[in-house]
Amino acid sequence: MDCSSPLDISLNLNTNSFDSNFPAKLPKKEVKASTSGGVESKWLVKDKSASELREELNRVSSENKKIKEMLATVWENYNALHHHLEKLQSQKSPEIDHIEQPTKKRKQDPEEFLGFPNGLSSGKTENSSSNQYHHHHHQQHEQKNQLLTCKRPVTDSFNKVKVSTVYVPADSSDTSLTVKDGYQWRKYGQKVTRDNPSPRAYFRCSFAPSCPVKKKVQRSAEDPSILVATYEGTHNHLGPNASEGDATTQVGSSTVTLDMVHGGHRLALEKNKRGTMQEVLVQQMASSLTNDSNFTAALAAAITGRLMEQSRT
Amino acid sequence: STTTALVDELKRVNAENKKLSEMLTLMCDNYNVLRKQLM
Repeated sequence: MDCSSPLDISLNLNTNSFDSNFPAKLPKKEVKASTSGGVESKWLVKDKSASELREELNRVSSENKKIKEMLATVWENYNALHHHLEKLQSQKSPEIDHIEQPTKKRKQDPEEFLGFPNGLSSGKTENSSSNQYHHHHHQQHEQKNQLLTCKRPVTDSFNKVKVSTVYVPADSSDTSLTVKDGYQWRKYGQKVTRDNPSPRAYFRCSFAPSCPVKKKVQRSAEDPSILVATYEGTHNHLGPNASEGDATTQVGSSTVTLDMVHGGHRLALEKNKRGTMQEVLVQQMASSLTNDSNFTAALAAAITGRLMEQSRT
Repeated sequence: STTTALVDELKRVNAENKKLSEMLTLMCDNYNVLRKQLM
């Protein structure tokens, strides 16, 4: 199914042709083969004729075939929906998705997730020498494998990770992509991205795997003298230099931007501000002192005494 | 003996049917989880 087309999320199982109690529409919790109970009782009827048994067998076999078809349809639809969902997610956060791919591979046991019954899981069924059995068994196993390949906990990908961004000025000759933030990091990868000529480095907190925080560092595409560090997650431990103002303690806000892109201009403005502040302070001190009559008198006396001393010598 | 073989085969197919039905139920559940995520 083409994911780009508007997705039809109904299963479209052709249940009309199916003569059992399968639900016409999903969702339904109970899906039962209608014959389970009926056949059981028929086994117990000793005097059941062979022709009747054959008839019953044919009926159950055809039902079996239809269930398999339905299962294949559901699997196809599930797969299509799954791809569609992944596509949507990757559109939302392509970078995060890319990084998390290796961890997705370490998924939980898919059989566990699906909760397949043990008998099916181990592929063991009753013994039979007929070719039909082997064919069925093979089909069943194949379908199970097909199902397993598309499984993973769908809810996992919806866990939100706190992301914060920090801009740090750096020497353009320095290629180490190191951002000192008080934590120790282990580099685990580097790649070149389409949108930026500088490579992007990936770091994990040195306390990994117990600490889930990851860091990406890349030079800004606009200004290569700026390093852009993106933090994902929150440290679950204290940093070695916690007092040094580590960047990830500010994780609460979604983005922390230290705007140093126009650094020179900004610094000049800061200097001007400081100069103006100092002038104002000096003026305030001067005015408060001149308003103080005691201070004026003391100052006058000191000056006069000095003058007198000078005239004596 | 033919009847016994038929009964055995019937048992086997029936058990397979049951397991396939369970798989289908699980598949439907998973499908619905995905569908809810999309809605």
